[in-house]
Amino acid sequence: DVAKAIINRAVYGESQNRSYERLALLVDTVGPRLSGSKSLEKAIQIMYQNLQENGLDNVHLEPVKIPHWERGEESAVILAPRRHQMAILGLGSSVGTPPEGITAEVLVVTSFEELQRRAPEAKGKIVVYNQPYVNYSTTVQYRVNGAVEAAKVGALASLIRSVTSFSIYSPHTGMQEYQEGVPKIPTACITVEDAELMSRLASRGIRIVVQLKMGAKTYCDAYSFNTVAEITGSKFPEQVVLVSGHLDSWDVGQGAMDDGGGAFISWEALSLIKDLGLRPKRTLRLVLWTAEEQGGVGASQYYQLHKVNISNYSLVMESDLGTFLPTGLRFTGSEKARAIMKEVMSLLEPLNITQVLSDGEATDISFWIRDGVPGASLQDDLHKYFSFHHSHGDTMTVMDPKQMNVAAAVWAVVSYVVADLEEMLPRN
Amino acid sequence: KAINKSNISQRTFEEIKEEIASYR
Repeated sequence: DVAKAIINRAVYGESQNRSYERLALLVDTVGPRLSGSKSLEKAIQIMYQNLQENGLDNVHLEPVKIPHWERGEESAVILAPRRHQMAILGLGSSVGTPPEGITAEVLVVTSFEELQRRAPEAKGKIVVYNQPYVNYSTTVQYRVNGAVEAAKVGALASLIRSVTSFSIYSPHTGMQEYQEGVPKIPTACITVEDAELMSRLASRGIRIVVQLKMGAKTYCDAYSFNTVAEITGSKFPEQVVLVSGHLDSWDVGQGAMDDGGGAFISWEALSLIKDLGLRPKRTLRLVLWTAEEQGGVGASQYYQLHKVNISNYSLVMESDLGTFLPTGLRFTGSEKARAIMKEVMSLLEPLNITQVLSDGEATDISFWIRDGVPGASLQDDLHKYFSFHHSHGDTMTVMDPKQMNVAAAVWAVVSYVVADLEEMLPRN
Repeated sequence: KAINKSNISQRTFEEIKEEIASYR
């Protein structure tokens, strides 16, 4: 009755709302936690103390180096055909503009293909991408590569429609990349509403002029830590089930949903198991990653350091898609491992959450999954998640304690049972 | 690709199913 005991304690019992309350305390205290920022390092120190006070095993910080970029002051104004101040969010690693800003005519396109077709028009302009939202992984290409593709055809800057499934005039940020040999131009996201406004104006043949000012700056890499805590295994202590979320966030909102929820239900999983006096046969290792938003920078260094023990990792788990009411577990692994996970998820029948889906990848555990270790991620309401993702709306107000309780219960049952099975999960 | 030490399972799927059911 272990599964039932975990579910009862998390959803109906005395641990109810604990992960929500712990998260609220942290994000209300330190706020957003951008890579390289002091608030991120403060959050790491607070978690280091929290995990020690929680009496978990082997609590320690593993040093890594991470990017340090700062947004500075930024603004964008449509000067013609009429004056209209736009809400924008510069993209991580973007360069800034000169102090006086960049004032130029706009070329609006809805795709990279259209940009190629109209390349001769782009020179000396600000390219505005009004790409339709398809899903996150498809549409995020415009945020990541928009500046490079615009620079290749001579543009001075790029403004990209926010990658979101829903907008109430909410700009969304995120990382973007430059390319060797391509001029680095400033790049920012604008709201869906402003992208569509400029698209309509352009479709009527109206000339649009925008003034963009960005104070973005990149500094040399900063020191940071991945935060680690364990429940040491009783029989195969050298074997590991890794359960994780990331502590860093963008510099908007509170980073409560992305990925405070994932980090804190992962901590809650260990707390629930400890509260019930359980100790699985394998070590259950909590890792709270740093600098995930810059492309899994902390996790990549953890992987380099620990891959020597890859044969001892039975399952790697990261929750980084929100902790609203879970609808199932995303999983990547062999068919036999998938069949076993289906049995594990059947233990969650009391919550009616038993689905095992595909695509268990998440940025910080992708290195392990790429090299054969089974991986899992929590599935929930992605439309809601991407409505708030990387925006000022990512605060405790979007979080729901009851849904977090259920998410923590799912996370705890899966991680504990796999950690306690007599054998590790089979691989291809 | 790395394989885990006990990749050769000693147990049938039915045995694993029974083991997991014991957590119910």
